[in-house]
Amino acid sequence: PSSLANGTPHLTINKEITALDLDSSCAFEGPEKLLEVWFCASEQALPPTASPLGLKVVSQDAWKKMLDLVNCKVLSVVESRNVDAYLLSE
Amino acid sequence: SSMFVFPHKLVLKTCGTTTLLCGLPRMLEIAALEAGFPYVKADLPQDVPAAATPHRVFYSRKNYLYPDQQRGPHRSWRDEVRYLDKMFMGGSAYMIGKMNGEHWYLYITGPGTQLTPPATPEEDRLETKMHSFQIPEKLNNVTDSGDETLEILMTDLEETNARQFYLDDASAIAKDNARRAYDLRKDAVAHLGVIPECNGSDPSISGNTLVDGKDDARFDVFAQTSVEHSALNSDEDEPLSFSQELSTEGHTLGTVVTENSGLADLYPTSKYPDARIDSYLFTPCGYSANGVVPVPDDVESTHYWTVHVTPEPQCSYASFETNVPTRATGRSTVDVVQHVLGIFKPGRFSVTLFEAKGDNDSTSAKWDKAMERIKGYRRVDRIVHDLEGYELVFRYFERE
Repeated sequence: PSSLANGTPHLTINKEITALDLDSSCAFEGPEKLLEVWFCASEQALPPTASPLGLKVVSQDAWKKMLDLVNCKVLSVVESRNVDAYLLSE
Repeated sequence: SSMFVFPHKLVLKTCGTTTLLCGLPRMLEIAALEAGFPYVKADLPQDVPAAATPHRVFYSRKNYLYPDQQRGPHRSWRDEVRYLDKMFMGGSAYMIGKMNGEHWYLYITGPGTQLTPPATPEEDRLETKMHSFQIPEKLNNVTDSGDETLEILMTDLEETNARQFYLDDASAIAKDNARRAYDLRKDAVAHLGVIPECNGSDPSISGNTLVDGKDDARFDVFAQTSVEHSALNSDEDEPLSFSQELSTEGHTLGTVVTENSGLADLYPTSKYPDARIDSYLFTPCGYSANGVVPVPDDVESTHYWTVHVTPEPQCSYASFETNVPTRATGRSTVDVVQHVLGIFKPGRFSVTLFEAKGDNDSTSAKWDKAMERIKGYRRVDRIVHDLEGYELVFRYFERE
């Protein structure tokens, strides 16, 4: 979106998922698992084989399929120039 | 749960019985085949055909409350380490904190991580070499300086504070807000004969998308909807009943909670005009929020914060994590910690500050000292780890 060019983040809500009854009654385990995978040392150090956008070139559908393996669904996404923030179910 | 995708790294934080590590092989495959990062054949689960070679990998978690109910490789730290060791060569696993109390686990690989090669014939090894790309020394040595992550893990939340993350409480606040908006409009029409416009931004809505909204945009939409309902019934003394959809919609109520709890003031839009918060309130309780914080005058630099809350008294827990660098905000780490603690008022919490070693060691030492005294709490543990290129400081506090 053009808004990304001037640095304004852009929100998309996944109505298909949020329309479902996301019942948290069975939630019992708050503590999270946290994984951080770096593919190079910084945004400026992307290797020549990589897209200039790096991981940000990857489609949301590809990430959603990966997240299926984790048992998470995408509720909404904020896209910004440097980072896309996915809010997930569970 | 949350995921943050940067051009060069991915952060995935998931709770409950999610199987986070099961997504890792596919993550490496996506990085290789879709984003074009150098890849090799590796001995990974799920038979992924190619896996990008990461620069570094960090995996961490607090000790689980109910480990027996976890699934896949997450039933024990030993299983998780075994899973990771099968994928990466030379990883290091740590347990930090008291074994018989609050502790935290960390698995880390050093710069230039190597994937575990498959036990395959020579011809496949040759193929592996063909796909490999040697990262030039000067790129591989780019410093991680400036990278810092602060994580606060809180348990035993004060019950009153935890209540604000329940749908019933948030819905009541939302209704009050709508009523106030209605009253304002009614007064304006009665006294001035005009219809006041909503304050704040003027978001446009297209399909499922809310475009260019500021942090209070959804609330404006929500308040405006209520006003419009009322306008159709201006002869009535009371506003129309608050619509069922608006009083239960997770994103709408998430925004109400974000504003009401004080999380919206953490990195306020008055100081960070392009900051954006995306939040969701679950039914009947539970809350998640992601914030993106573009640093003014530095379009190259956008950071994140994230909060997840499980407010039920028997397992109350909240986590806060941010990589917004203190140097960019002018706000000290201890200020951020105090702000977050004020929202949840936990009985116990741990703080981990993971910081790339750089030129700011004297500043870090000053903040380190300030972190020793958190009002209302007694510092029980302070453990420092010197990890390849990073310093990790873990602290554990209990209410006095």
